[in-house]
Amino acid sequence: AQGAGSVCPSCGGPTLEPQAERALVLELAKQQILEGLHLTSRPRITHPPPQAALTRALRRLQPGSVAPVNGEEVISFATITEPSTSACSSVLTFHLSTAQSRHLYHARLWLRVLPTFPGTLSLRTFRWNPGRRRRESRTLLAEHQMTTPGWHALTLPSSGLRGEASAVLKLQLVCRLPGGNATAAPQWLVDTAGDERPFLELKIWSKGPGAGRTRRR
Amino acid sequence: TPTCEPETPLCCRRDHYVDFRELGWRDWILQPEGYQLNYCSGQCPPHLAGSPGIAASFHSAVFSLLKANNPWPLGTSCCVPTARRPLSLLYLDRDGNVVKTDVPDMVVEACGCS
Repeated sequence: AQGAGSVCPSCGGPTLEPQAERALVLELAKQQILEGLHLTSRPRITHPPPQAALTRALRRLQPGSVAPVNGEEVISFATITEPSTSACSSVLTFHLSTAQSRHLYHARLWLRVLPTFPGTLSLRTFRWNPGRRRRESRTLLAEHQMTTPGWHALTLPSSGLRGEASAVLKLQLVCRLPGGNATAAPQWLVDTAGDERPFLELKIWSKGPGAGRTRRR
Repeated sequence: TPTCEPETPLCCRRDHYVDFRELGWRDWILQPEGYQLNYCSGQCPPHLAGSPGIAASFHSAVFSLLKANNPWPLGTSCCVPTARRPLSLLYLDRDGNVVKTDVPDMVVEACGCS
């Protein structure tokens, strides 16, 4: 504060030139934020979500909702990697990090049912494990009935989605129409591509349940 | 916390705003656009030791014992943060997921002399 070459009022070290001080402050800011987020370097975003999908998803979360204490809230957008295995089935793929996969405690699947579907839609959601034997390849997570078109938030059991390693999470949606008609094409029922793609809304402990308490003790 | 002008020699909070654009991080930090990287600096003469703020903490209790049992002044009193608040961040992780979290103790709210 007293010009170059004089002594810092607090630590007694030499003051820096304004430019060097600014560069130091920016470096400190980077370190502080990376440490706060438990990251070693800034993430390289190779597949950013489409802006429209991002804006729409953020609007869907509770407006003004606060991130869980000692935790985080995650939105993970679905990608469609497998062609539909049957006329009324679709596989959604999500990419979660190890920590997200291990410590999630609340999960909702948001998807948009198109206005063209007829009547009540019964949708079963399976966790799909392609590497396993046929009988174990999928696990029923939940079944939902939807009677109106538009966006729906389907609560899924978090225990069924947790995993120990970084997870490529695959969910298989199997729908059943009124009268058991299964010949409808999936994209006809659920919008799985573009800006209206489904997404997972997850709540996650950042260090596992109860970490905060441990620190207090 | 007294208002801090650059010329103020005493310990106080120095407000400093960092825009994430300056860090080149606007692509992965969605909100906010920047944050207050405040810091504490300034002199702490002996009569200010332990004030304000820290005096209400266990640090001050220990410090009072030290003062009572040792010749005063004991070393230097430093200008340190006495109150901080979290920073809410919305950012993209490497998988393209949107993460919302509160990072604790990120913004210095007040300063005092230890």
